[in-house]
Amino acid sequence: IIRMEAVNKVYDLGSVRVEALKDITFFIEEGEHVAIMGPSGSGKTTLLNLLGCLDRPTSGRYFIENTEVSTLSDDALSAIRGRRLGFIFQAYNLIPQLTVVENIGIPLFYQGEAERTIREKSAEMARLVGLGDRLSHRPTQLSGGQQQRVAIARALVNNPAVILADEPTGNLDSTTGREIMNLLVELNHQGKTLIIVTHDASIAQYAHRILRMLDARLYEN
Amino acid sequence: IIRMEAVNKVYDLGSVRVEALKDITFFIEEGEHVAIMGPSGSGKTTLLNLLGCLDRPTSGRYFIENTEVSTLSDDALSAIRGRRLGFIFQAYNLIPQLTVVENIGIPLFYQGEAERTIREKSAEMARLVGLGDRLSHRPTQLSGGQQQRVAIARALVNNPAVILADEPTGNLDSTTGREIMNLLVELNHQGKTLIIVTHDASIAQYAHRILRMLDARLYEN
Ligand SMILES: Nc1ncnc2c1ncn2[C@@H]1O[C@H](COP(=O)(O)OP(=O)(O)OP(=O)(O)O)[C@@H](O)[C@H]1O
Ligand SMILES: Nc1ncnc2c1ncn2[C@@H]1O[C@H](COP(=O)(O)OP(=O)(O)OP(=O)(O)O)[C@@H](O)[C@H]1O
Ligand SMILES: [Mg+2]
Ligand SMILES: [Mg+2]
Repeated sequence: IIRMEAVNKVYDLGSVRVEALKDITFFIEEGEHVAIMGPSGSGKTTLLNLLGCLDRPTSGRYFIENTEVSTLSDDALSAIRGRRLGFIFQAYNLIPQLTVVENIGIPLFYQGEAERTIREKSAEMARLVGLGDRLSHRPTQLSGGQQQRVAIARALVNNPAVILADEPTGNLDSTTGREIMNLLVELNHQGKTLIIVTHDASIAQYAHRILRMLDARLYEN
Repeated sequence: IIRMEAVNKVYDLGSVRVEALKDITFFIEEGEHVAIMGPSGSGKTTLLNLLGCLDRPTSGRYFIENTEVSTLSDDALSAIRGRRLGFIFQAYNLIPQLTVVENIGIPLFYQGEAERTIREKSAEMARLVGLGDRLSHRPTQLSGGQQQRVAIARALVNNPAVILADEPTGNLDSTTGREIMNLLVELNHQGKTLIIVTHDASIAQYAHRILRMLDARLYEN
């Protein structure tokens, strides 16, 4: 379902130039559960952002279902992101002015779903991650791990085909982290492709396959 | 050095009322290294914010070196925070417009130190946490774990007597996490009091004593 060929990513902002991805070539099958591990700064978030169509390679080619992503317009990319992908950000990216339920419902809002459907699906998703008694709170009224769970619920509410998770359990205790992994593994068993960036070996071991990043390069065991 | 007696904290904002801390009584000796563990939402950050004088109890008494904190003016509290405390925030709270070096130097800037001293001490602190080649980057040009390390460096740059750390290794790989813990343990051996909130048992085991939070209450083994 996903394929990269000789992908490079350079951040070049004049004063700053960083080669964040070097010669990345790999593929992921539909329905696979893959973990990506590696030291801080090795390029994991940069890779996940490219996979999630949030950014483009500096060179090389990236295919989703055999369509080269670089040939797609911004609108087409946006449609793929909205319907097929669910993204859990390392920094959550919650909207401070919106409640838990409203934050979770954002992907459905962009899909033009009915308001009542959005509210019901979002509340159900909130309960699924243990936030049923926090529906009206705003992000600043939540603990770190509760904010992380809002980000997780938002990524799943539109029933995406591919779930990309950047350190999804970093602020969760081990019990809550296990509950979240059981939820993600269940979704994988239903056929969703799962790509999880994690520092935690106990989280990576749920995966079918572990890829490792080191200094902007990707290695398969 | 630190003592709490029957401390309660209630968040009451009309539509929302949460009893975040219930009847908290405990003390920490000077130079101790204490870990605080507990499930997501149990009150750890709330407790640490009170310990760090960033917030006040709803009821009960909090003493720093036998002075009751509630009797102090906001200015006096601010002085304690600036000179005696170093705080590593769960969400980092970095200033987006400032570089790594400028972010780290903020506590020294508020203490009125000379600009050149600030720059030298901040650069040295950056190198100590492995960011020597990222001095001019801004937070959005850093990985998650690099941002976390800027927050750590900032908390240590003014040589505080008490270090309060909220999930200081949540976005770090195990090797970098160990390096940070070795740094903190070294500072503890030099006499600094260390209070670390963590979900990670492998981080908590560095401590002399582990306190546990559950549903807003504190338990000692
Ligand atoms: N400003 C606020 N208004 C209302 N409730 C709040 C506010 N801040 C925190 N809470 C609630 O207080 C409780 C304790 O929050 P706290 O941030 O201390 O938890 P925590 O133990 O640090 O959790 P985590 O491990 O997820 O970071 C949570 O249930 C949270 O929803
Ligand atoms: N906008 C940017 N401009 C310049 N350099 C950047 C930018 N964003 C990231 N970098 C650099 O690119 C490298 C890779 O960053 P990335 O966020 O992918 O790392 P990571 O593996 O996710 O790290 P972590 O585990 O700490 O989250 C880092 O060294 C970082 O400093
Ligand atoms: Mg990252
Ligand atoms: Mg917390």
